[in-house]
This record gives sequence, structure tokens and C-alpha cells, in this order.
Amino acid sequence: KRQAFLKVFNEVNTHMRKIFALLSPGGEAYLVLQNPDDPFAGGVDINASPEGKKVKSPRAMSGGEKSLTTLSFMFAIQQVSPAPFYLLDEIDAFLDPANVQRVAELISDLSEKWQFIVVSLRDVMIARAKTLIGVYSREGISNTIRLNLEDLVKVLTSEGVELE
Amino acid sequence: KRQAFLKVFNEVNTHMRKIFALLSPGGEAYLVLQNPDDPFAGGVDINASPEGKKVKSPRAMSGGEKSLTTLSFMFAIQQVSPAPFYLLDEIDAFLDPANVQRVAELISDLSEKWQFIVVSLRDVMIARAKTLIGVYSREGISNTIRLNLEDLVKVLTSEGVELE
Amino acid sequence: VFVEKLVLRNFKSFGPRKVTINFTKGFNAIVGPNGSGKSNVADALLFVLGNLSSKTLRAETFSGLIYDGPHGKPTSASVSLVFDNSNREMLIDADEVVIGRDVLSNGRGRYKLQGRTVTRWQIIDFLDTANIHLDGFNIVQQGLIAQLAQMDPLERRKIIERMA
Amino acid sequence: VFVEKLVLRNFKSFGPRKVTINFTKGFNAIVGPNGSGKSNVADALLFVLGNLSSKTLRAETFSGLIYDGPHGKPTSASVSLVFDNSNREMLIDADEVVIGRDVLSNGRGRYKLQGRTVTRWQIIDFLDTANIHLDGFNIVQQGLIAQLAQMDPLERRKIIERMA
Ligand SMILES: Nc1ncnc2c1ncn2[C@@H]1O[C@H](COP(=O)(O)OP(=O)(O)OP(=O)(O)O)[C@@H](O)[C@H]1O
Ligand SMILES: Nc1ncnc2c1ncn2[C@@H]1O[C@H](COP(=O)(O)OP(=O)(O)OP(=O)(O)O)[C@@H](O)[C@H]1O
Ligand SMILES: [Mg+2]
Ligand SMILES: [Mg+2]
Repeated sequence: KRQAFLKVFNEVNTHMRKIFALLSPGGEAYLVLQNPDDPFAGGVDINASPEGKKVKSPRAMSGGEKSLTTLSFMFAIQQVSPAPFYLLDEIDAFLDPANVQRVAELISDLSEKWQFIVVSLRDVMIARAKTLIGVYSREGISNTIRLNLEDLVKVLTSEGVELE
Repeated sequence: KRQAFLKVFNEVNTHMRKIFALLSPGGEAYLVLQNPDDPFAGGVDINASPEGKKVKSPRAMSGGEKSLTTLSFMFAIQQVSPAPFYLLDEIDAFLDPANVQRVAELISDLSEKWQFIVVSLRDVMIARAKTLIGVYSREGISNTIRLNLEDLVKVLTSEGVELE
Repeated sequence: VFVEKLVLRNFKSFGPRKVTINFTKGFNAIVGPNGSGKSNVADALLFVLGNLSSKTLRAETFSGLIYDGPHGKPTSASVSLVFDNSNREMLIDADEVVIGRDVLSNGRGRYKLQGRTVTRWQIIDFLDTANIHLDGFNIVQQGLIAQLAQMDPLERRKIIERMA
Repeated sequence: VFVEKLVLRNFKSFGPRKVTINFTKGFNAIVGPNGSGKSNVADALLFVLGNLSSKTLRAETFSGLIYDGPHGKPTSASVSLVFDNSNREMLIDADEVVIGRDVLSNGRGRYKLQGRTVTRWQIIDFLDTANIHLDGFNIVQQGLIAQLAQMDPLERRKIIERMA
């Protein structure tokens, strides 16, 4: 039981270290057992230092830093036993454009092996996708339409919205 | 006591109706007393129909619809007894670009009378501001710099980030 | 194996006509305005994969998943999920594997696999062999990342335990 | 009256040198990468206006608000908020009204108004006359909109009650 747990724990940790280093260059994040001698007597902490300096207290971390740390944990868990497809709904809500770009690139790489279906409101994320599915509603009725990137530009600018 | 409450309740409601109509054209949202005869025996509900059709059940509303409804309530409360300045931190996280634009225009109008300091990661919001304060950190030390819109474009594109 | 398409019939805002959403391998992005129906697509996936909590799908009861529009409410809703199984990763000798689920106004419903009515457990076991688990992290709903970010260390350990 | 500038000395990530942030009337936007210090500016405002909960300012204790860097921690932190009072909306006959607050490593601190040490209550009463209230909605922290969206009807009524 303990062996099985430690095996998975170490796998998640290995993936998390690698992924966080991609999402937060120069930084590091990893899991820590609160009770290394008896894992089940404690929980699992995350130690994160986004800029590679001293570990940041979780309370003081910014919304985006917590988001990147949490996303690294999520992707790491997925990588331990990958599913053939993933649906991620607005995981980029608290990321600045540069970080959205890093997550988009990670998803783009992973999507060579596993299918990703990503709901996003962020152009930086959307621009990285291979296939764009536009959802719209008229009088409360939803429908979809295949879009290419030129359509997207037209849709966003015709609504008088400057591109982000 | 009850008179005073109803007076404020009606004021908030008047502002909320007006503001929601701006943020969600064609839609309406307003407050409802659960117990009209004895307001203090019940709470206050929000009835919202973002597209002007039947009122939507709060549970089924989308993240962005709930956000716009909540923002209308927030702006309405502010308008009842305005403060000289407002600081709003990432209120646009769940809004699509067109809705960010509407909130940005509302803030732009209100800012003629009251000072607004808005933290945002969304270019559509930032582009509407009169003054841009750039915050950056080097080795964990934060500092600020005055930016104009051309600087912002350079900063975002030089990081290899396509404008949203 | 990957998701080839989703066929929605009277499911939430996708009614009253049938809507077919086509996906490709790789990186798909679902885009559109607030309230258009993007998260309802995620709900459709969770529904057809056997989710047992209507509240998770943002409906009071399962019958609340049936499209409710101005011209009365249909008697049933259904979702069909078509997998492209050309690589035979799924243990069925067919290029397309179809999982279906419907729900009636009385809240009851059936599951189907390749057109044959089966039990929910048969669907769950079959998906298991393709490494698709309802409580894995392969469908990340809107807002889950923010919830995960608040997770306490004991819950985090339980997530890892369950994977072991 | 409006906020003319904020002067931060060893406050959270704004250390160890003094940082002055200048604002203008109208619409100001604070921009920058995740973790750069934008929300720390909001915390500085809440701090100097008399907030009594260090956890609200994302610090374990008030001494946690003092800049903590690689070269040791200073013994105190301070924030000065300078209002442009040219229109004499504030009941002090001066073009600039300065509110200050500091905190020492032992968690104690003082408040200042126009350079004179005053009590917290004197600050709160003075701000009241300018319609600045700590529990009004004039400072909306990151994540508050999402919390407000989940608010139950009784809490919503209490918000309105407190305004009456
Ligand atoms: N049974 C139903 N019949 C008709 N419409 C429904 C039904 N259930 C939900 N809806 C509508 O679907 C809409 C929500 O859609 P959804 O949550 O998918 O939006 P979204 O595109 O994800 O938006 P956001 O970007 O704001 O998250 C709501 O307006 C809701 O009223
Ligand atoms: N006492 C302190 N000394 C040094 N750094 C601190 C201190 N308190 C907080 N910080 C740092 O400040 C940073 C958080 O800044 P802040 O929350 O303002 O970021 P932000 O710009 O709002 O980011 P986001 O866009 O992600 O919300 C964290 O990296 C945190 O470690
Ligand atoms: Mg959604
Ligand atoms: Mg912040």
C-alpha cells in the first residue's frame, strides 16, 4: 500500500518538476510529504519558488502564481496515466498573456500524443489551436461552426473589440 | 428601519437595472425581495435574463453571465453612495473580449466623476485607460514605471506574445 | 483513439434541433461569447460518460438538462459521443465507437454502446479499458483550477492515493 | 479629491528601496506579469486605510507585510497615501492630504495624518467624511467578484442593510 503510494507520488513529482520549469522558467515547484516516515499520517504540500529564489509562502503567492502551480500539478497527474483526450475549460483565466502562451505551447506539444479540447476566452491560447470550434447562441439556442483563424480575427474586430 | 432599507434597496435596484442593460444589451437584471411584506424575514434574490427572454436559473448561468450580473450589483452599490476613488483587481477574469469592452467603457464613463484604478491582464481593458502603470519585479523586488500605449504594445509583442 | 464528434439532441442550450460538433486529433479550441454554450459542451461529455450528479452539470435535476425554450420542453434529451477508433486502442473491432445516453422528463434514462442498450457499469468498465475515468483529471470544469488551488494538503494526498 | 500617489517603503515585494507610484484623475490601469506586485498595491491601500486583518492582505501576521528579501528583513514597513485635495472635498485646508501607516517587526505600528500621529479611529472617521469606507465596495480584491457571485440571498440583504 505504502509502496504503491510512493511510486505514484514520485511519478507525479517528477512530472510536476519538469512541467513547472517549462511554465515558470527559472522557477521550481515540487511535492513534499508532510510526514515522510508515514505518508498517510500527513498530507502533501507543494513547495514553489516561481523565480527560483526562496520558496514562497502559499498565502502570499499571487493569483497567477497559484494558478501556474496548480496547473503544473494537474498536468503532472494527467501524465502519470494519460487519457486519450482532455477537456480543459477556461484554465487560463488568471494568467498573464506570456503565461497563457507558455501553457498554450505545452498543450500544443502534448496534443501530438493526446487530443486536447480547450475552452478559452484568451486569444493567445486560441491562436495556438489546430482546430477552432465557434459556439454561438441565437434566442437561447446554441450552435457551432468551424472557424479558421481569419474568421476569428474578423469576428473579434467586427464586434468593435480590439484584439487583446 | 424598514423605510431606510427599502429606500436603499430601490436605489440599488434602479442603478442595477440601468447598468446591466449597458453590460448585457437586450437583457435585464433586478433585485427581488424574497419576502416583500417583511424584507428582514427573507433575503434578496437577483433575477437575470441576459438575453431578455425568460429569467435564467442562477445555477444554469454561465461563468461570464454570473460575472456580469455580479458586476452590475457591485457598480450599483457603489453608485448609491460613491467614494472618490475605486480600486478594482481583475474583475474581468471571466468575461469574453466583447464584455470586457463593455465594462471598460462603463468604467471610462464613470471615471469622469470618480477615479478608477483597475488591475487587469486583459488588453481590451488596459487599452481603454488614460494612465498606464506598469508593475514589474526583478529578483523578487517590485517597481513601477509609467507606460504609454505604444510601450505596452512593445512589451507584449517583444515577449513573443501575440496581441490578444 | 480520439473524440471524433459529439451529437447533442435537446441537451441544455443545444436544442431543439440536433447539433453535431466535429473535432480533430490534436489541439481543438472551443471559442465564443459568454453564455453561448461552451461549458454546456463539457457538461455533455460528462453526462454521456456517466456523471451521476446533475448539480455538477449545473442543473437542479437531470430533467433540467432537457432543452427548455419558448416553445415548450421536449420529452427527452440525448448525447452521443463518437470515438475515432481507427487505431483499435478501444477493445471493439470498429472504426467508430459510439457511446450514448439519454434522459427523459421523469429523470430516467438509458446508456448505449454501439447502439445496444447497456448498463452504466458496462459503460464505465469499457471506458476504463481506454483509460477514461470520470474522476481522473481528463475533464477539468470551469472553476476547478481555482478550487484545486485552495486544496488542503490532506485532500492533495487523497488524490494521489486514489491513483495508486 | 483623488489619489495622487502611494509611497511604499519595504511593503511586501516593494522593498528595500522606497517606491513611489503616481496616479492621475480618471481611469488608471495597473498592468504587469503574474507575481509582479499589482495586488500588493491593492494591499498597500487597504493597509493604509486601516485594514485589521493581515490575512486579508495575504500575510500570516502584520510583520509578514515587511519586505523579506535575500539580504535580511528590514525592521519596519510603511505606506503613505497622498490625496490631491485641490477641490477641498476633504475637510482639511491643504492641497495634499497624507495618510500614513507603518508596521514594525513586532507587529505594532502607528497611523499618521498630515505627519501627526493619530489613532486608527481618527483615520477611519476622517475618511468617513470623504465617503471612503473600508467595508464599502471601493476596493474590490482579486477573487471577490467570484465570491460575491456565490453569495446567498440573506447575505445579499445584509449588504444592503448595512448601507441603510
Ligand atoms: N436546459 C436548458 N435549456 C436552455 N438553455 C439552457 C439550459 N441549461 C442551461 N442553459 C443555458 O446555457 C447557458 C450557459 O451556457 P454555458 O455555461 O455553456 O456558457 P459558456 O459559453 O460556457 O459561457 P462562459 O464563457 O460565460 O463560461 C446559460 O445561458 C443557460 O441559461
Ligand atoms: N513580505 C514580502 N516580501 C517579499 N515579497 C513578498 C512579500 N509578500 C508578498 N511577496 C511577493 O509578492 C508577490 C505577489 O505579488 P502580487 O500578488 O501583487 O502579484 P500580482 O501582480 O497581483 O500577480 P497576479 O497577476 O498573478 O495576480 C508574490 O510573489 C509574493 O511572494
Ligand atoms: Mg463556461
Ligand atoms: Mg494579483
